[in-house]
Amino acid sequence: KEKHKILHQLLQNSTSPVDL
Amino acid sequence: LSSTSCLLGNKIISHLLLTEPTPLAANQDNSTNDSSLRTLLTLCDLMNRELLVLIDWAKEIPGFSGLSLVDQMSLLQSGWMEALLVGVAWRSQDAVGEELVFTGNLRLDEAQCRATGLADLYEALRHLTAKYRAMKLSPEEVVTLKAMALANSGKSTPFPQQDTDVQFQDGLHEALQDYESSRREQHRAGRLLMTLPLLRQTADRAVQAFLRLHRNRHVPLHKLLLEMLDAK
Repeated sequence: KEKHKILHQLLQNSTSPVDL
Repeated sequence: LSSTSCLLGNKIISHLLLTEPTPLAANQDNSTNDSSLRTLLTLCDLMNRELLVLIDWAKEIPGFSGLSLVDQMSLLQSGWMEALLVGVAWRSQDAVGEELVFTGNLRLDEAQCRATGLADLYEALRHLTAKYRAMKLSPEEVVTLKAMALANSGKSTPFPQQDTDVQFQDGLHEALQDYESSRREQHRAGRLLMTLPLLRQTADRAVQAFLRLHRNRHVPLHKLLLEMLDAK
């Protein structure tokens, strides 16, 4: 996680799941 | 195929079309007098910003947010270049002089690619572009192919896949099948899937090219781009 911390942070930003 | 799955397929593709990001514009680098290096730095800056957009785009693919964080990271780390190159190959289809159209204001011909150390990438991407051009892809197929490239990019492990992984892949596959069935193109979904290995090869060559430039010629790269290249 430390090695890929930017991606980890960007993905952790809250997002609403798409409901189809 | 049931009418329900047909409807769902169309909804997924409609959603992918709707959430397809607007192409970014390149910001011309002015930090050096070396014009080849300037072109390369302009391209790397564009790719770094496109990566940010791509990560937000991935979250919008139906099923992606249901994956574990580890799986989301793994798919993006493996498939980001493939997803970006689908767009480049699509935009380069009708380019004058066989240029690679990275974005509207960043088009590189063979000589420019050679000068920037990207001759290998040029050749691979023109090959992919020719393949897509011959297939006359529709916008629906392009957005679905891009999502499938990402969904299909996970590392193969000896462990059984999680239900969420399978559902994510199956949902996109079904959407593509339903779309092609509605166009009475029975073999088209299979033909599109058979282009994925070429896309992966092209992306691998692209990653190697950028890593070479960074390691051998010490081309500075943005943090996110470097992190994603390193993950490969």
